[in-house]
Amino acid sequence: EESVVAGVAVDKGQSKITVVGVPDVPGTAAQIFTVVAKADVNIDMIVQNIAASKTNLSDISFTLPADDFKKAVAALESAKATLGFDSLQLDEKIGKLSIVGSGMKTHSGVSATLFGALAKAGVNIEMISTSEIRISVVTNIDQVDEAAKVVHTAFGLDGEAEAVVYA
Amino acid sequence: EESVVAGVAVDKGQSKITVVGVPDVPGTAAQIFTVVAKADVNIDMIVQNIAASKTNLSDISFTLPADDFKKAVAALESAKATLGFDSLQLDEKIGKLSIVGSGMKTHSGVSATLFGALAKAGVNIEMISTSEIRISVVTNIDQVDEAAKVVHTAFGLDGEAEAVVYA
Ligand SMILES: C[C@@H](O)[C@H](N)C(=O)O
Ligand SMILES: C[C@@H](O)[C@H](N)C(=O)O
Repeated sequence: EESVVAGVAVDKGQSKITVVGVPDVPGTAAQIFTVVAKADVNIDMIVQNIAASKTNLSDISFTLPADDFKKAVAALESAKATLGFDSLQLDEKIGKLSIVGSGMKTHSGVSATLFGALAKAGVNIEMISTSEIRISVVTNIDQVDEAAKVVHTAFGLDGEAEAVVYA
Repeated sequence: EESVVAGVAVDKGQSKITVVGVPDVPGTAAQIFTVVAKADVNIDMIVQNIAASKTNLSDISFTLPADDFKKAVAALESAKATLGFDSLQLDEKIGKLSIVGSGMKTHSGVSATLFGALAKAGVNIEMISTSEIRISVVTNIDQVDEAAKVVHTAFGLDGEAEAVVYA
């Protein structure tokens, strides 16, 4: 199946929260997101990688509208004893850049192109999350507009498609 | 915007590779996925969380068709010196469970329900990756069918929608 990259989306309206050092056992993720849901917080991306083999602890990150940031942090802090995390790693302003398209399940070449363009521009990739129709990276908010330009060029989208920019 | 969960998808045909302990600097992800692309490997999910603050090292995981597993491992092992990773954490058979729907950007309640159902069934969540239309978790392959049942029930999908099962 062919991969098609249709456009680039930039979102500069989000924050990121990482719940650091949680036990990799059933119930952990449920507890965290129940706390967040009860605080009436909207969520965009959730990213969790495998636990560290030595510690059996994992980190769970999520992004959310900047307007919900303080509310989410407060809810997690007050539940700290129950949730048992080590710390929260917070980033009130992040850049989220996505390439959107289709057939990206066969997309190792698409990923290599995206990551290569970012690397050449000196943009560090803080988080990666993908689906068949979207490859998203989190970057420093000050680098994301430049990142969008180089990614447009890398996929030959200049002059054809505008970056979709969210406030 | 309302969140709608339309169905549950189970995929038992994938493997997972984690490239452990890579420097969190521009170029790392590009190099890894260039090696993978050159090996002509198809990729499904890529998951990378933020680096560990003490070490500035990150882990990059990806899932792929089980048929591509050996080829991908071989390519990464032979590029080890260039890529500079600590180790590869390998899982030749994983379960991937997804809930598919729409409007899941406002989905903290949907995530809480999904993770809660898995927790109650004693299914450990190894990785999480989300988009507006899909929330995916990686589980042990032996638990994923049971996981699909409890998730169906949790979202009231019993009798209405069949789990979409990939070989
Ligand atoms: C880390 C977290 O995802 C845990 N494994 C759980 O199942 O809830
Ligand atoms: C870890 C990896 O994503 C690195 N930050 C990069 O930009 O390539």
